[in-house]
Amino acid sequence: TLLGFIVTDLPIKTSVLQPLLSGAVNRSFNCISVDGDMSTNDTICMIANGAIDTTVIDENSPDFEKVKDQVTEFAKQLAQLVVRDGEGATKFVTVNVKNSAEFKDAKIIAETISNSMLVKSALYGQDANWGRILCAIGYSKLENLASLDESKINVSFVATDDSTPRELKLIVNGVPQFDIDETRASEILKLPDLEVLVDLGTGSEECQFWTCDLSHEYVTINGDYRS
Amino acid sequence: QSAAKSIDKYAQFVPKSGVFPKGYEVASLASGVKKNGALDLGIIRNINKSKKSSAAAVFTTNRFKAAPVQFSRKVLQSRSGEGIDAIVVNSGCANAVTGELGLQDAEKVAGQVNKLVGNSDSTLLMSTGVIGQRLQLEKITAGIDRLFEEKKFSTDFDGWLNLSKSICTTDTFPKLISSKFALSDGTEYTLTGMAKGAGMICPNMA
Repeated sequence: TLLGFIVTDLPIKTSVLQPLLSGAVNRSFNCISVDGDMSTNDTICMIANGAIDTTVIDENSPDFEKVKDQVTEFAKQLAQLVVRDGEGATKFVTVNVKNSAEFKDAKIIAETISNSMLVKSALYGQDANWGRILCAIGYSKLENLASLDESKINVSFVATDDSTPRELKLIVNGVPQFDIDETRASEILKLPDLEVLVDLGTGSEECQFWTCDLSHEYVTINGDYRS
Repeated sequence: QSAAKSIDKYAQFVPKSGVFPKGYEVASLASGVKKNGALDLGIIRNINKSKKSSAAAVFTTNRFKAAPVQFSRKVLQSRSGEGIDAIVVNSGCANAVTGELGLQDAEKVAGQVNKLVGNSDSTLLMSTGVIGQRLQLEKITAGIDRLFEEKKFSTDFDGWLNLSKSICTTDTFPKLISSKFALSDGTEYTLTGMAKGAGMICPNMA
């Protein structure tokens, strides 16, 4: 279950707070997955008590966009901590789907990759199994193929430390790179933080999803949760 | 190996200090719901009286919404998001799939806190833990009384950290972050956030 709250001493108009929070959650807590299961209790709430003496923030305030962005970035930080603590997780993985024709398609694809048990198992085993990533993209429940053109798709692993080359291309314009540098792939997959980059090449929308690997420990923890 | 990983994550991600927004107090204790005697009940309350608070929330879109979800959504709707002064969190029992009795339990907990803070319909609830079990109401109501009678509310770092621990279940570390931000006229405000979650995580809240 995900529970959380954000509190602030800034005065924010009640009618503005709900869309502000919903927008922040759609780019943060609604973009995380540990195991693909949705709880009966998930709740994020926010209270703004106005304890500091300043003008109430509403949609016409000069600082409205700034506050909205700050709350969104703050929510992302908090959401990412949940993924870092995913049951049994040894890796924090950013799935970045960019250059999509539609945002919703980028999100569906990012979520599908993030929920694939086979992708997550491969990440745990440090196996550069790009075929599973492509497979997950292929069965994503897209309404149509406006965002997905197999001749334009690029998939890479991206290192999150300072090592180079930072990006290891696995698929270029729909063509698998059969001669990938396995040593470099192995180095990147050993990192505790890594990124899977999917460039759809069909537009300019993007979505980031955060997930973790799936380890033996997950089953140990959940095999006897109730008893 | 697993323990070693937990210790590393705790050291890496749990802050040792923080800045917290004005006008809030927090308290927590071990009510006895969790079998290991760990913190399992917490309250955050708004004590600022200069303005009515604004509140908003997003909830699970799971068809089977737990009692605290149904209850809190109703409170927010009835108050139009205004004047929410407390959030009660409990861990160990999710009060989910508990039907009418679960809703009554939720109402009792919130009603007790409403009385203690002196504001009706001003309390939201969050529960986490095992699904399909009723709240151990006696332990929770006794715990709430103790928090108020023994004046356990504080504004310091330890208070906030303990509150974030009280909502943990299989979490290996509490998730607490806080930051100061500046508006364009230089006025500073603070955001503090806490979360729990380690498994059953793929939310789609609205």
